[in-house]
Amino acid sequence: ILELRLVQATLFKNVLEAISDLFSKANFDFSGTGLELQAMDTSHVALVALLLRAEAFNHYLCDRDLSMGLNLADMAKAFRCANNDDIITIKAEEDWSDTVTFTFESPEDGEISIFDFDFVGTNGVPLEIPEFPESEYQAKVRMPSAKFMRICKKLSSFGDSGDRDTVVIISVDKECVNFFTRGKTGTSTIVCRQTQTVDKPKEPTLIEMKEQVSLAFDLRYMNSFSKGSTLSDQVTISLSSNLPAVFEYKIAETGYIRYYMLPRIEE
Amino acid sequence: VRKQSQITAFFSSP
Repeated sequence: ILELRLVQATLFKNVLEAISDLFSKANFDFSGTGLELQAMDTSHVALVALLLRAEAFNHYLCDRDLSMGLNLADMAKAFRCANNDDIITIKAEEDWSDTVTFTFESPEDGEISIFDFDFVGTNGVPLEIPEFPESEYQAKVRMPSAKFMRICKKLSSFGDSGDRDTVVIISVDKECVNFFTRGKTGTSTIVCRQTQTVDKPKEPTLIEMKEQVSLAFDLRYMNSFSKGSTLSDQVTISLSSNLPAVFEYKIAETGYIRYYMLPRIEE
Repeated sequence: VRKQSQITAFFSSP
């Protein structure tokens, strides 16, 4: 039996908003530890991995590991009907081997909405994701997630919006991280300096650099990743020319959402 | 031209 309860729908609504535009299906793995979700976009360029530990839920009962593929577009539609303070219950029973039930209950008027989702095949997930040692990354940048989202939006408005292949070059050099893109008739660079934590202790931009690094990424994907900002105040971007970049948002004390993408390589 | 590799080139099925 699987039975989970969250007294505020917000967390799950935000998770779906953070992944459903880029990823159409996801694999949900429930175990004693918690929920582990993985999804790949249809081009197999980006991977998202989410962990929500059992403690993130107000009630968590999972007596047998359960893995299910679910359609994220359908789920996002259902969750858009849920209010932020609705109580969510997630239930699956062993004899219903191919359905999971999500129930939204309004604490104010007692209205209950019930959605049954059929399991679907997933896009080749889950994959094995090793934890790479910190030392393998050439640079790490931590900044407010709202700032990262703003940077992506600025770059998108400059780059030709009709061009799906706008590339952003992220360069880290000492105490600066630069975001560079080329539009039709010029270029745009956004420079972020490491900020003094004394001034704004809650919103630092921190740069750890082992060596200078300059990598190219697809802006369209970065824009989607920046939607993780509803889940965390800070984003950490780990960069390496040999490893997939990781855009990580920590979810309070109870988990994380990590987006992985390889840099584009000059041919 | 910059080529985009698939993430599956790096991570594999368990």
